[in-house]
Amino acid sequence: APPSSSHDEL
Amino acid sequence: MNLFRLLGDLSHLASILVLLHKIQTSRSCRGISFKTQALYVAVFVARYLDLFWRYISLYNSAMKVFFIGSSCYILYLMKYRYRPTNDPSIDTFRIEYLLVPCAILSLIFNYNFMPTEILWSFSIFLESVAILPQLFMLQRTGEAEAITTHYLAALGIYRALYIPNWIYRYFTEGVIDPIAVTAGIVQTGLYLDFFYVYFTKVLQGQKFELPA
Repeated sequence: APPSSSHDEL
Repeated sequence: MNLFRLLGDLSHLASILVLLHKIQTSRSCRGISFKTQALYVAVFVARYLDLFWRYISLYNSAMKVFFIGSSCYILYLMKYRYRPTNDPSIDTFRIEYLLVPCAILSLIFNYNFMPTEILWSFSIFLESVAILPQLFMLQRTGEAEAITTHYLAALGIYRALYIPNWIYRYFTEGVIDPIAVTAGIVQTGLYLDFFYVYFTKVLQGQKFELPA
């Protein structure tokens, strides 16, 4: 998974 | 999910409902930048097509479908049903000045050099500046209907609320997303002038008018 938390944000 | 993000998303949802309400009740899209709306379609399609391969929650998927669907519907209203009320001669911002730099930035700054991640970064960068044609148009005409300013305020509040959401997530989950945070701060910053006039004039019952 990409090291980004915002992929679960809109 | 935290309260800041939920309220932010609801504000985003509200902004689109306000815009639809404005267009439907006045039977006009006067004062709305077609270019900004077209950029939002590009933003939503580039970012939310992941709903075909990444499931997060029913809430998340439903919102994505709504944002893609409603933004396309608004374009349809502006381009076809209420076309005579759309005045391209005042919607003159050159969007290639936004698209090209965002495309270049997304090739440099992304979390993985693959099409889906580059598209994600592109959508984040593009969203941060997509409002510029609309603000530019407002600047040119110097005034706006109250309902149009409510739309813009809800849209600005949505992004502003994402900032405390990231601060909250940093302290509770220990995560930070530099791309989203940087673009989000820029995006919120673009609204500061507008917010100033909105809160000091429109909410006091005065007309939205920019100083000459």
